[in-house]
Amino acid sequence: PPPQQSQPSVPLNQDSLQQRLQALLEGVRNCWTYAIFWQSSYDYAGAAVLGWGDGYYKGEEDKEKAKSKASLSTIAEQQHRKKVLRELNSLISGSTATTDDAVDEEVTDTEWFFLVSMTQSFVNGNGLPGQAFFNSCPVWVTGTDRLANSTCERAKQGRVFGLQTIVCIPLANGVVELGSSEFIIQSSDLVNKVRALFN
Amino acid sequence: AVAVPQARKASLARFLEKRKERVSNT
Repeated sequence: PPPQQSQPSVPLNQDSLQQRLQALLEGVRNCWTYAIFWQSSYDYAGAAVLGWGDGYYKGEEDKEKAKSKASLSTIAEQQHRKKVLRELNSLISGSTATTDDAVDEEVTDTEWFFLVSMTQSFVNGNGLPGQAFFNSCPVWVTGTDRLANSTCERAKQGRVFGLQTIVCIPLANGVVELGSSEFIIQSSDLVNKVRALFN
Repeated sequence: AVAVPQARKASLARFLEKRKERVSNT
């Protein structure tokens, strides 16, 4: 197994994860839209699985641009997103009241991508996070062309939802993924920062 | 109805809360 996976993995609780994800995005120079920690575990058949650990959505620097992009999605798509958000809101708050303005606000593409991520998992080296974990090597995909032409479904999906950069950094017990609607060139500083914060 | 695994509820609640803040700030 890759050396990083052979280290004992220390489970992080969700508060601690959230603090680290937030500290990461607030502490770096570039405009990252979100950070997700994919937690490693094993399925019933013993296959390595990366599933949702926690995530922090910061949003886009240019909120007006993000909004105008969201308005390019079809009316039906926006209605669908708002309906899902309303249902999730009810589920969390335990109320069916829909007087919340936030629920009726347009759901941007990157917000939707982040939400959909909560339902995803990656088995045996699949997807960008799986690839990074399996090879113990960061994956850095920048540019709409590279995302669109990637063999990974998540990269293609990211491009469709307005991302220009997706980075996956493997750790002993999972993967930190960062995404941005900006074009961000590779930097070892970020990789070091993630490792220092999470390992 | 939407089924959300318990472990993801905290993330979701936080996302919705932050979204509320973002919307009220614009």
